[in-house]
Amino acid sequence: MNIFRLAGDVSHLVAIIILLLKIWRSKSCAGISGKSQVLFALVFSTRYLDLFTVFVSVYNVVMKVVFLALSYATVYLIYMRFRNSYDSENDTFRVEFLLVPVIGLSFLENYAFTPLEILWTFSIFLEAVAIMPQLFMITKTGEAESITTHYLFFLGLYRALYIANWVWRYHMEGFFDQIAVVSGVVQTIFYCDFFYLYVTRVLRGKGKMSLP
Amino acid sequence: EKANKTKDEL
Repeated sequence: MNIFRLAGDVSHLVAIIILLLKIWRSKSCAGISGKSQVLFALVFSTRYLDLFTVFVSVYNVVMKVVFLALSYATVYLIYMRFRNSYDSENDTFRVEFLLVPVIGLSFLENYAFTPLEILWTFSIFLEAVAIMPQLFMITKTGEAESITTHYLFFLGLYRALYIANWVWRYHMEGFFDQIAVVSGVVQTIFYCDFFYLYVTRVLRGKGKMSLP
Repeated sequence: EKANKTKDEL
């Protein structure tokens, strides 16, 4: 464990909690892409199956359980509790355009052709694109509430910190996980455009982030 | 080889 990965995991947790609290307190999921949240729940469900097969550390177990619980709670709030505020007209990204290539690629590119390995690889590739429906929704509505942008900021920060973690582990431990690193870099690149808008619009106190 | 390596990252 290193400070970059710890900060990254905390940033990831903060992002998930920010979103969950926003939906719970405002009793509405307007502007939130339910599809992205379902994809994230799928990412955790396919990646954390090793909870039942290998014990890494207490931290590892606790964080996996927390991420699974919070992501399913978010999906529950969006599609059940506050479904009448779910903005389905704007949450129209075709997730099959993500799932088909990700499934195909995880069968082609993996470390071992075993169910757990393929599911893990699937979850790595899926996480890289899971935010697309949310970013698509923001471009479609032309704006995002500031709390939603803070959610995206911490999500992007988590990915950027993981890249720092991999640089650190490469130099300190010679660790290099090609699938995770390549996919993680692609995922982080998707946030760059958002980061620019976040800094130039939200942090300038505009409140909402309205796209040009 | 890498498949057996413990995946310790979240």
